Amino acid sequence: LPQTPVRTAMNTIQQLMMNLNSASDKPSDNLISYFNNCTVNPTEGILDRVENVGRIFKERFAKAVGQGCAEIGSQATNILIYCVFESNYNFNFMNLLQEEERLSVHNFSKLLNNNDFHMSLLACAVEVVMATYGRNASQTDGMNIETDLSFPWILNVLDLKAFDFYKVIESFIKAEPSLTREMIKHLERCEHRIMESLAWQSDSPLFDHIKQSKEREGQADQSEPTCT
Amino acid sequence: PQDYHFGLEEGEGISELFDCD
Repeated sequence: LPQTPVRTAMNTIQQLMMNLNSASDKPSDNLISYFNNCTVNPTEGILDRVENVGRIFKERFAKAVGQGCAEIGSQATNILIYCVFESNYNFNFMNLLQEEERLSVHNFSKLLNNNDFHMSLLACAVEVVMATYGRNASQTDGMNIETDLSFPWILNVLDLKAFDFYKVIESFIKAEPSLTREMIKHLERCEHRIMESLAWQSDSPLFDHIKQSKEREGQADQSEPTCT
Repeated sequence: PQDYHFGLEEGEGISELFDCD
């Protein structure tokens, strides 16, 4: 059948729902073994953080969609929360596998206790579902959203720096084989938008990043004897 | 995914990006 915008939308939502079928809201045994390898076990912090993000998102989403769409809002929220759980843990596990192979490290205590990393990952998972459900829902049942929920709405909701969100996108795409082509293109557009404007806002961590790499370059120059 | 432009270089990953290496 020819792909109409509505049919594409419905396919994407169906794909998302299929992903959720295998959703689990608890970390897998493999992932728990990584957590147990950490100097400081991150399990409690991760579970608390996911619960907090779910609560904050629920409030802000309900406020944004207006009372008229409360039911769709709560449906979307429930889908979102489960997808975030599954995506979060799945990504963690896949990413740690890659990092373990790449760095030959087994103790990821620093990374798994890094708040910016986890918040960026959760925001990325939320953005995927929002982009799938939000835009498509408005196409399919004319949901009248009072606030624009498209990117970078989630960064403001979670008080997250765009540059930190940018850092997880590529690894997220690598670790999440079930992402649809549309979703990958959407995340790539987010990347471009961050690099073109959002990352250059005055309080962005990008400036520290540039400063530190310049300092590292400066040190590298000094360490070379001039005669070479 | 073929049509995504991976930009991380060799030796760069999520651990380095978050200064957790």
